Parts: sequence; C-alpha cells; structure tokens
Amino acid sequence: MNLFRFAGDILHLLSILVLLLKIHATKSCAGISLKTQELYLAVFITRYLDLFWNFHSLYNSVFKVVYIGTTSMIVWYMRRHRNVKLTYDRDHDTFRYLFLVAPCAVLSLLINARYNLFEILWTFSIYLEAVAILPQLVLLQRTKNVDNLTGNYVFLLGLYRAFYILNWVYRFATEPGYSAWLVWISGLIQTGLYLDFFYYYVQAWKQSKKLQLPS
Amino acid sequence: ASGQETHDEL
Repeated sequence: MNLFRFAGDILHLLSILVLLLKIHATKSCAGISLKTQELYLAVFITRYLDLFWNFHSLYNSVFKVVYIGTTSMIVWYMRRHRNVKLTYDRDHDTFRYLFLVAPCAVLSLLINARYNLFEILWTFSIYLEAVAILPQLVLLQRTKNVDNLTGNYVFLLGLYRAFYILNWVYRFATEPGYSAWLVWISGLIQTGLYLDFFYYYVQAWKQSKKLQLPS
Repeated sequence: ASGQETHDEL
C-alpha cells in the first residue's frame, strides 16, 4: 500500500458519496446515468465475489462492502425512491448495456491470467470498469449543461483513476517482479476516456464558468 | 505467477 493507491481509493469513495449525497439532498438524479451505476454495481459484485473466502486485509474488505453498499443505494434511489425515480432522465440515458457487457464477457474469456470461473469474472470486472463510464459521458454530452455535483462526480472518478496509474508506476519502481499488464492496459484505456471531459472541466474551472460540453 | 491469483488492489 502506498499513498497514491490510498488517495485513489479515498477519491473513489468520495466520488460515490458526492453522488449519493446529491441524490439524497436534492431528491433528484437528473443528469445521472442509471446504466453507468448499474454497470458499476455489476463490476463490484463480479470483482468482490471473493469477499467471503479470500481475506486480504481489513482495509480491502471494508472498501469492498462500502463500494457495493453505496452503489446499491444509488441504484435503489434511482429505480425505487418515489420522488427520485421521477427525475431520472431515461429518454437520454439510452446506451445499450449489451454493447459494453458482451465484448467484455468475450474478451475476459479470451484474455485472462487463469482459466477458472472467479478469475474470469474478476477479469470481466476489470474490462467492464474500463468502459462503464461511457453511458454517463454520453448522457452528459446530450444534456450539455452539467450541474456542479455531477461534474464533480465525474471529475473525482477520473482523478481516482489517475492516482491508480501513479500507484502502478510507484509499485513498478519499488516492488521487484511486480507487473500487471491486464490491469494496466485496461486502466490506461479507462483513464483515457476521461481526458476530453477533464479538458472542459478545467477550462470551465479556470474561467469560473459553468461546465458546458460542446456538441 | 504461481498458485491462486491474488488481487491486492480494489
């Protein structure tokens, strides 16, 4: 464990909490993609299946439970809460799950470190996490005017990924024999997806203007 | 790597 990894995990948690608190406080999920949230829930469940028998550290176990729990709450709010569900922008959140899930499933069967069920599910979760933000980015693009909290949510998520890359660089430099190609490449692709958003986020911040994405 | 894969990151 190094400081970059720790910062990454905290930023990840913070991004989820920002979203959850926004929904809870405003009783609105306008601008939030349910597709992305459900994909993240699928990512967490398939990756953290080992929670019950593969104890690594209390730190990891607590984060796993918190990530699954908080993301479940967001999905619950968006699907079931009597006021929140009315604010869900379903007409614009039309990205197809299958376009992301199917290629990730096929890829995890073809490229994995070990051919067994849990390893394949773990690999699937790595691939799926890399692209799970796409429905949210498409929704932002469509609605143009991005409210502050939604913008901050995506920014914090991107920052979390950037810190994971720093963590890998640090580990590569300090841990003999450390390598994780599958995770690195997926992680680089995932972080790359945020670059465009980052550009507009920083521009808006520099000009103290409301974040607006171009068409 | 040998044996069961260990995934120490989240």
